Amino acid sequence: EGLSPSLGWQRQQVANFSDVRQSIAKHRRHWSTQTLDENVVMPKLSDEEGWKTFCLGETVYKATAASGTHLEPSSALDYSKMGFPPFLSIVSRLNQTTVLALLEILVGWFEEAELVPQLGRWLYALLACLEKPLIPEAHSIIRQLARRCGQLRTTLPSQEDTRLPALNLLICLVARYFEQNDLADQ
Amino acid sequence: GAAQSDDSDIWDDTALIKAYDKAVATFKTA
Repeated sequence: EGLSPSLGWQRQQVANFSDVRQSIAKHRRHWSTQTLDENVVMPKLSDEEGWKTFCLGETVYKATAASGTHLEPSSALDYSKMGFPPFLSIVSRLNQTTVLALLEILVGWFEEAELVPQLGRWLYALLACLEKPLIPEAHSIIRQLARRCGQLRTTLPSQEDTRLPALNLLICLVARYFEQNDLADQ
Repeated sequence: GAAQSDDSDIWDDTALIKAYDKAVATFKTA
């Protein structure tokens, strides 16, 4: 109670998200053919550790893996430390198999971790690229995501917590846009 | 035309990141 989003906000997010998906479809060809900077080396599909480092950065991923100590980023633009954000030139290159595999990797990581901004952005971007109708594996992964968000939300100390909007956004998109209605906030 | 140029301004390489950040920034509780 007090942590759930308003219905108006949920409706607005679903409408905006639908527009975002249409724009991705419209611009995908353009962005997928743009040359990537030479420092952007996308991991192979099977390279789970590589993808975690690519999306979350060494600062988040390797620090979590190494007993919770935090590595200081050397620069705000050092993407190997901070992770690559979901630039359109990157996500437009991902086919559905990769989108789903990456969702599975990041949702699996999230089961044992906090919601950091890098993760929120990537989860949003991957949901925006996830084609409907969903295949059963996709259903299962996004439901796991919404449940984890709900679980984490119950642990927040107040509605001022900076993680609350992101958790509610992800729950809203899974439940309302992807029609997992039993998970929706009323 | 103007609409096309507006659209390409919005849909730069960081468009998804901006869309996410905007959604989070406008959050309202019930």
